[in-house]
Amino acid sequence: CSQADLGPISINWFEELSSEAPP
Amino acid sequence: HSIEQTELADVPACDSLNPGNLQLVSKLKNHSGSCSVDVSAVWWEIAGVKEPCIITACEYAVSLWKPLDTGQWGKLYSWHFAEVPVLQIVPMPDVCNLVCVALGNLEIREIRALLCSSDGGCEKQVLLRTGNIHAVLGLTQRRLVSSSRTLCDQQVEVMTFAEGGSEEKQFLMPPEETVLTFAEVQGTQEALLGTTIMNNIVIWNLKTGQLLKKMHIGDSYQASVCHKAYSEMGLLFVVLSHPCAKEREPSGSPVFQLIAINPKTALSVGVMLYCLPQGQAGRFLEGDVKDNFAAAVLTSGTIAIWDLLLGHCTALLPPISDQNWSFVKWSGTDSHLLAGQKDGNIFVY
Repeated sequence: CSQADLGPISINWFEELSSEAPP
Repeated sequence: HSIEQTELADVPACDSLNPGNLQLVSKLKNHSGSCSVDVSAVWWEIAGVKEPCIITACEYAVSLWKPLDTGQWGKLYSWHFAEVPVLQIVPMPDVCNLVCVALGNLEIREIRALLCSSDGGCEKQVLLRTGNIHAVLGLTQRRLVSSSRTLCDQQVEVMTFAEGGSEEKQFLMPPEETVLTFAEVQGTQEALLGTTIMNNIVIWNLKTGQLLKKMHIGDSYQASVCHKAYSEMGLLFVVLSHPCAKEREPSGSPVFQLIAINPKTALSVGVMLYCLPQGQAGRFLEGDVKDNFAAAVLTSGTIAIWDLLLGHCTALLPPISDQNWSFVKWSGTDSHLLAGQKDGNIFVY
């Protein structure tokens, strides 16, 4: 699968989503 | 002790695909007379030595079998249940001397921990949870996650077993829709994944209880069961099976599917379909994934095994002794495949 299919990828997705999600 | 050892001549024929190293090594027979429902493997300390044991579940009894020097198995303990039948064994991945079971009729009504007294003398069981429980999974670090529904909301609870026998409870933020299955995410220690009845995949942070993301994976993935999830290079890879999948699609009958999801954007793409070889009929009934291997019992009564990296079916175990296979599990303690029939026969490959 190409990166274009899935949008910008972040290696640190878990930390980033945890900082964005409501507590 | 009820033990039967199958002779080499009784080995069921694998098909000509590539049977690999799959060989029947022993057979367990439960003579309880009730229907056999599940099998699993567990480490159990016997006389100071941790042994890789097998757990079998019939409707009203769960038995622990220890390995014998002869390559056979001897029944060590049995836990009995008088009122509610056993639905499934819930193995705890890195815990010794403890296994959980889910009991109920059509849906799970109770989760119980099965253990022994400290001197190893007698069987004990502890009621952990009751209610309308939809999904349960044993996690690493002595944790058990389960989801249950009341009339107006859903509770997702993580229970941690302390060494001393006490339990700690923590709640995860519930999604609006019912959770069907859970999976730990390999490569991301505190991430927990769930599949929902509305074809969504949800991700939690196990440490904080936050619901991080809800991702729709399309209407072709109805009632998906998640068997494995791992995080690599910023993507989430998920192995799903589809009990509602069509029997035949242009590429064959799909049983498992690998999809890649970008958790940041919630976009997903199918990577690989794991189909039955030509000429084989059936669809997924139940199965298990360990490392790079998936095993499934099919509606045809056959067990099929896939190498997830190669992408194709590598072995087929046809029904034997006029009995269809009913369930299949990979052992968590060694490289065994455990296959069971309703009549109580468990075959160890």
